[in-house]
Amino acid sequence: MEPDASNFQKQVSPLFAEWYQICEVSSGFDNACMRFVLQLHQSGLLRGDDITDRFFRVLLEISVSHFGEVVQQSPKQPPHLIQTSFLAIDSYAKLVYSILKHCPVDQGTSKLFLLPKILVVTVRSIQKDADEKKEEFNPRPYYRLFINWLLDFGSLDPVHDGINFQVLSAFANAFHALQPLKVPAFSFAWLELVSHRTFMPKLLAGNSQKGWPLLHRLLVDLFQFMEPFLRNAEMGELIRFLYKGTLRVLLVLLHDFPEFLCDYHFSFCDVIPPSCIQMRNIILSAFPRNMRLPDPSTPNLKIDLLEEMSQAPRILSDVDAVLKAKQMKADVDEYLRTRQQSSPFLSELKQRFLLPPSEVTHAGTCYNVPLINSLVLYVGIQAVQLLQARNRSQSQPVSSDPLAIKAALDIFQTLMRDLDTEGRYLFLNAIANQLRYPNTQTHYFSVVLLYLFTDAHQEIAQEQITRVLLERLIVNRPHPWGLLITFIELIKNPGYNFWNRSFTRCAPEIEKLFESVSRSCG
Amino acid sequence: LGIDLTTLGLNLNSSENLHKTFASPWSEEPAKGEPEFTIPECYH
Amino acid sequence: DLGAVGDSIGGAANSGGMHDHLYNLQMLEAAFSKRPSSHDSERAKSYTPRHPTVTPSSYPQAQAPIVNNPAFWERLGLDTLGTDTLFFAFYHQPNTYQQYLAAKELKKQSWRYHRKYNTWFQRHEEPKIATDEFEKGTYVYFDFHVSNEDPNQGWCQRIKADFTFEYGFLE
Repeated sequence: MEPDASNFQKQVSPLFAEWYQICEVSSGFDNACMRFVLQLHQSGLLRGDDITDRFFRVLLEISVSHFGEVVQQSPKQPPHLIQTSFLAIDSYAKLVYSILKHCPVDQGTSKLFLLPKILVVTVRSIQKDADEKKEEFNPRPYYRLFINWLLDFGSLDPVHDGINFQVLSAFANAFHALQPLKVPAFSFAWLELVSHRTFMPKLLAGNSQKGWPLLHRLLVDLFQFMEPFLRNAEMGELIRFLYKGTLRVLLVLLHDFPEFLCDYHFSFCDVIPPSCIQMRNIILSAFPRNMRLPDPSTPNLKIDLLEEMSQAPRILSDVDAVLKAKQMKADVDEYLRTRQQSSPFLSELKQRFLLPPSEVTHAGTCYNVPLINSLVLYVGIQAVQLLQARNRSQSQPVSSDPLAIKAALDIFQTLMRDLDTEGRYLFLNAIANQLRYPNTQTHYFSVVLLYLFTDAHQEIAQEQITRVLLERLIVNRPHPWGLLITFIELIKNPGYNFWNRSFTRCAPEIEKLFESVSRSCG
Repeated sequence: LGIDLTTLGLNLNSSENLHKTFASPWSEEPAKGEPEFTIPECYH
Repeated sequence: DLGAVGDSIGGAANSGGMHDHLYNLQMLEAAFSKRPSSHDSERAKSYTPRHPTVTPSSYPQAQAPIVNNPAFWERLGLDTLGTDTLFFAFYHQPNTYQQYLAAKELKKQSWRYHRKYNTWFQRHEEPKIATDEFEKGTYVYFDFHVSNEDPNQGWCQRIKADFTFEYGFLE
């Protein structure tokens, strides 16, 4: 095969035309197909080298340009014409599938060794096409190509679980490379592919959850793209459309795969802006399917006695990664271990949470939210582990709370005292993000939040704690179970003297709001 | 205040999995549900 | 890469190959009008005959939707005349949902597909011998009867005595 571009294309086109004829024949397609694949193999086009890349890239370009020509002739495509515009793309998709199915491979090489290479060629072509054409870029032929492949590869013999996961992870990597932050013009097609019923459920079901990190990464890609647009509550029509599409995907996950949302809640909360309360509530409301949640408004509900409250939640996100990245983990561990009052650790905390001025605009806040989230949950996990160790040992009287439990409270009290209103709001959000289904973290942070309410020296802090809870309750459902039981405790338990706080009556509508929310909480 | 999530076209009380008929993030209609079937090689 | 999200919101936006906020919005707007339609993910659903022949327009020009309805095939299974229709769909509509439904119905009627002979067999009586590997006995099988003098050539059912059905060939 001639390596130079124009000749190469001239030699590839007739091969594609020949393939197209084969797809059209009636019986004996299989034999003709195998002969054709063998012919390609013998002509050295399927070695997996540079020629192979060029071969697939030229075929893709021919297919996409065919789509463009058909669409150009009749922009308003009636449905039956849609099939016509995809003829070349469908043919190309089928050729790739047939090659992977029939191409002879050396002993020990995976049948699918060409798939990652073909996907790299496809991703590069899409990125190049999108960068060159900008607003003129048309994602539909590429969307069709991936849909064809997902349907074809999805029909692979399920026995070869390994093959299935190989295919799924190859596509997941391709979609990650095509994430909206990299190819924004592909965003709608991208989310449709990632959430497609032939892809997302397969990533999550089976394969002993090996696909979970891949979907987690894709959802983080989506949230990172949307985050700047979602920071302000009012959204334009376009973002609202994308936002509602995202809600639909999250609702499918909440309904069918709640454990996935449970286990990755921490990293999702890192990239969902604080203003997206309902979207975040969907994730925080997820609970394991085998769990039955007691009605939070049950009179005299003893949540401490719930068995699940003593079980630690599974957290698959990397909780202390950001602490490590900011060289804070060692200091936190040191303070939890020694609770050394002389150490500057506590007094420096606020400063370490502040972002460098250069990043403030981009991040939309002066604080490093993932760092605050990471510190809060990391400290909580350490404290819970020690509390559980102490409860197991029983021998120690309650007064001898291990140092670290008190040290953890020191950290939280310091943050309540030192942070400004914005910082305190983000800190309280980090705590409220742990109020989920019954588990040790929900229990611990519910107690901590109520303790901070009592311990607050200024009413503004108590008002802020109330606000963080209330704004999560007044949005449309769903509402996380842990949030409800915390708010109910706050308004019911006379110990918090809630109703005598002036801010509960600071305006008639606020008063009505508190009454309606407390009614809806039973 | 968010939106009423039951108006997004998904039957959140369904006892069946939603993903089988999830058509698209942009559509309120369930997928018509291509019949899921596989044909053993020897049937060709 | 799969770990925590990154050390500040939108962190990825600073890494290579990313665009700024405004560009993203412009591209999103452009993409909105070209987002996939529901037809974009539909395979060519109607059964496209490989060699379409022109038929009078009064003839049905597309398959009746009922052929996609499993209940239609179950009805055929109950009606012996329908069994031939099941075999017709199985042998003449390869690689389609109809073939799949016909095969499912035949199996329900106790027919078993022999992978080596590509033929459906049904026990004519309890097998004389049955082991873990095979069974042997008299079977009815569905065959295409080809003979010039015989006017009623075509699909037929025959009896095969002393046939050994090795389970290794059972689909």
